[in-house]
Amino acid sequence: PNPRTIYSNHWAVRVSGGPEVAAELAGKYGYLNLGQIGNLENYYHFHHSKTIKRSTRSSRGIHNFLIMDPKVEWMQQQEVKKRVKR
Amino acid sequence: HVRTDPSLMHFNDPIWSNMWYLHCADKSSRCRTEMNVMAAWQRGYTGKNVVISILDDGVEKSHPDLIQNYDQLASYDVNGDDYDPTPRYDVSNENKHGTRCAGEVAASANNSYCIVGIAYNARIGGIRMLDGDVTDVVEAKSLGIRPDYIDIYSASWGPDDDGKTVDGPGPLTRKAFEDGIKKGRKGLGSIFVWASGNGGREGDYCSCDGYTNSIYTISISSATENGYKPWYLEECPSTLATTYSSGAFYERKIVTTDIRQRCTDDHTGTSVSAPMVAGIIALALEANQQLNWRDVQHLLVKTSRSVHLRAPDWRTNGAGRKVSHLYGFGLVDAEAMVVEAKKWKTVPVQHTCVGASDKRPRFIRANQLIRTSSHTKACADNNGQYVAYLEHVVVRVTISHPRRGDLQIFLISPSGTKSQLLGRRTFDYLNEGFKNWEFMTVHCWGEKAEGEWVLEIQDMPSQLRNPEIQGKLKEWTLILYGTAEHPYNPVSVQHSRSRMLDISATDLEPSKAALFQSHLEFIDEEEEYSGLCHPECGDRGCDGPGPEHCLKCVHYSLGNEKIGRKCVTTCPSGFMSDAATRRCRHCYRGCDTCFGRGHNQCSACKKGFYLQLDTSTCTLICPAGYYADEHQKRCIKCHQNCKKCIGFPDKCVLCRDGFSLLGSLCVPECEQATFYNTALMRCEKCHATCHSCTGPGKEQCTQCAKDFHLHEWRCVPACSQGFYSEDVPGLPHKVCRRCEENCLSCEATGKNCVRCKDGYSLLSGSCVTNNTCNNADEVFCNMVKSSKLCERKLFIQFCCRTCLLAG
Repeated sequence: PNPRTIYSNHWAVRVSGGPEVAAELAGKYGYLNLGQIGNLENYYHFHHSKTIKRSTRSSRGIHNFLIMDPKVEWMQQQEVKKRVKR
Repeated sequence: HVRTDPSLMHFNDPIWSNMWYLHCADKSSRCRTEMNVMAAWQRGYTGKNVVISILDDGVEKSHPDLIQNYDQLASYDVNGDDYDPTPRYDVSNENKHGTRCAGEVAASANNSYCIVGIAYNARIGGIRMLDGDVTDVVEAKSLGIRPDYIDIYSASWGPDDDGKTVDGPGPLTRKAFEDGIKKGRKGLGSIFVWASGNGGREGDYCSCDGYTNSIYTISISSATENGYKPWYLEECPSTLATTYSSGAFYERKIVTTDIRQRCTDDHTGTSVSAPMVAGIIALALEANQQLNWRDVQHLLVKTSRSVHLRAPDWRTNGAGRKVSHLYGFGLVDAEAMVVEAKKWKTVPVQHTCVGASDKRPRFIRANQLIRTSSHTKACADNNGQYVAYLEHVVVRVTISHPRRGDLQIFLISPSGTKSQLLGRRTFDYLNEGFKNWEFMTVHCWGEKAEGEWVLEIQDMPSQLRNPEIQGKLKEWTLILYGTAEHPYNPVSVQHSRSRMLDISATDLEPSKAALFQSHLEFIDEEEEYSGLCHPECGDRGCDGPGPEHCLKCVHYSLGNEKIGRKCVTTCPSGFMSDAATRRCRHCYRGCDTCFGRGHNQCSACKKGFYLQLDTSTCTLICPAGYYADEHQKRCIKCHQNCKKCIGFPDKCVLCRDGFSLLGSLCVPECEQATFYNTALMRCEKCHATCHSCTGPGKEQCTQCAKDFHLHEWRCVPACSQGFYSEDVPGLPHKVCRRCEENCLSCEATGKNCVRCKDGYSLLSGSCVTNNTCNNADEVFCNMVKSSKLCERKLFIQFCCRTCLLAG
């Protein structure tokens, strides 16, 4: 069988307008904003503690509302990737 | 010309002597110093003011060999979201990888501990990101930690190397790479070094790893001490260069730092090679801090050499550079890197020319080759995109296919350089094909881009497939990267390697020149030698005192022009004396002595190999029907009845068909109810009670005859008291089983007892003790009754008799 995708309870969200807008959005929909993703401007790391940590199904519900928010330009639920040391 | 003299540099680090890939202290063993690291050190470059970070499972910052060069600002714990990259310790030392890689790069020198790092004065940090769920966010964060501060990111991990995975960076990680090369190092571009992959044994191909296959990463592969492909190495055309690494057990390994403040001599895999190159790049950056990310790739292409690395596919590309799918442009050369870096002029700006996508669908039929071509002017009509001289070439393809691993893809450049973009992968049974997958090759580096590019796709089924389901090439696009002008100063292009290594005191910064002038030995090529020659030269002259300086040899010449020759009295182990040419010729791999160079001309084998006399070959594993004799180092034939034996010809563990194992002997299989009598060498009848046996006695039955019962390992006509008879599927006879405890005789099924031992009474088919419970009052008995405990065998001893007697 093909390896199945495993979804985590972390999201990457692209929001313009700075960290305040990102923080406001995270709070509005019940996410914890873990800050900007590395050096990538306008990309933020959101965490949702009430979503199952690892699942073979992508999450819906509240997350659908976030993506529909006009301030959110792009959003992606994070998939757990298999990475091996060489 | 600078001569490296190891005696001029000595370190007190205890494992320095084991660092065979850096120096050659022991003249009697092979020298593998072609990476020329010491020569770069002797020029004064040790990685000072260069910052490297290891993206891995953490770095033990308190390790005595790392603490001096450890840099807090080059470190972060992405898994724990703090600034401490210390690995998580567990009993299996799972998280040792990052610390091992870090030591290779920047272990301190002369601190009496472990080893010497290649850039032993560089700053080293660790980004702990592999000890948790790895996501696109985690990777993107890790690659973007302090890009203006960290010069080199070294990563020795990637998608599974299982030979069936096709995976690469997600959108955020791709963006992190792009941002890194555009903005990192204050606009010069971050340098990402990557291990090419360990899936050699699984037949993996590193083009299926989107990290090593990226134009932004410097993909590094490995060669064994003897210049062979290590068992773990993956091939692909995006590999840029190679370092020595580990190989077979009889070849030397790499030493480095280990967690728990230890040292190790057991670090293997391509993760050995990526940090080595990170260290060498650090030396080049010290020589020239203004190198951008593409300058570094150009330097590697220009200075890496094939030396004695053995690959079947070394070829010279249209720009005159030797390249292979195993080793890229070859073994890195630290000295050449620093020398070139010092005088390097930044290459012209990178142009990208994206060709038109060819969306004409083409079926890929099994066992056939499809060929499609694209003529390109390399965007000559667009100043900002024109690519005259190539760097990376990318082919983006979308293919559907019922079994992806059966596909092979090739790209042929206008100059005729053929890159294998994809090799067959036996384990890749997936039907996912490739969706906009970008295959990358560096094999056309330096060639002219304009002209006809040919894409070839071949489908070679590895097993029976439904002929009605065919693969289909849906779309492909050629993407050319390079420059509009020639990347190098035309004058320097003509420099030979010896010219390239020219050095004068003015090339060095004043402080370094003063420090290292005494270490440099300048040789005047015109000066004639007039001293005594080595005895092995005889009277035939020499240009120096050593056996390597002879003009001709009295006895035998050992070595070659590339690695150097010397005269010897007798040829060493692994060589044969060719009296006709007076040369020591290499025996075949594994041969210690030989009478010819062929694989079947060995007369004794090296350690770990066994001689097979009838074929005169040396093998690691003796074939079926032979055993490996450790004393004689030979494959000895087993007894003719043995299929497999251990230690002695007649100590069989597996027999040929028609024979069966009796102890350690293979004896002929006898008919039913007979056994093989080893004294009389014939089959004889078993006892009448046996179905099969090992001897004539009735105690030697292995199975009982029909109508007999196996009872206490004997065959008896009926079971004795306290036992019942039971059929066992697959056996010709019945078996006597014991009735349940305290039962004298039971029903044929064995479930219900019919007679109990003294002191026990029959209750519901079980024997319960005659003793009474002293705590069985009315309430208790009601509970026992209501729970129906006495109907269950497990609880039948549970005061049931007492409660029943009490009514």
